[in-house]
Amino acid sequence: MNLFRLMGDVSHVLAVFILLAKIWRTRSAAGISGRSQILFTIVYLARYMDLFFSFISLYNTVMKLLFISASCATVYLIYFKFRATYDGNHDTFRIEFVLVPSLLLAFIFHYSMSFFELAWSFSIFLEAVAILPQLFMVTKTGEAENITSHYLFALGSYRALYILNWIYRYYTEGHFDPIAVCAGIVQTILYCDFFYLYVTKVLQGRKLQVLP
Amino acid sequence: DDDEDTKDEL
Repeated sequence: MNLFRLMGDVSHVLAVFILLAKIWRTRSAAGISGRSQILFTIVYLARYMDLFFSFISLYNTVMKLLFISASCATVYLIYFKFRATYDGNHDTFRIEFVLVPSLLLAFIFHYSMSFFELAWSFSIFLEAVAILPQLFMVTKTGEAENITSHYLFALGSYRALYILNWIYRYYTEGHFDPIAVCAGIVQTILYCDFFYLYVTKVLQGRKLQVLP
Repeated sequence: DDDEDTKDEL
């Protein structure tokens, strides 16, 4: 555990809670892509199956359980409790366009040909693109509420901080995980456009609006 | 050991 990794995890947890709190307190899922949240739930369920057969640390276990339960709760709030407020008309990104390629990539790039390793690879690739329905929705509606922007910023920062963690680990431990690193770089690149808008607009007190 | 390293991350 190094500082970058810890900051990455804090940022990840923060993102998850910002989203849950936003939906809960406003009693509304408006502007939130349920499809992205379903993809994230699939990511966590596929990646954290090792909860059943390997124990790494209490921190690791608690975080895994937290991400699984928070993402399930988010999906529940969007599709059940506050379903009436969910903006399904604008949430139209076809998730098979990210599910199928992630699955194919997992069959090509994996560390061993076992079910759990394939599921792990699949989850890494899927996570990289799971935000696409949400970004697509923001583009389609042309704007995002400030809290949604904070959520996206925290979520994007998490993988960017992981990249610093991987650089640090490479130099200090010689640790290198090509699948996670490549997917993590792609994931971070997807947020770059958003990061720019966040810094130039949201941080200056304006609403995030996408130019047509 | 290397495997453990990888799976230590979230």
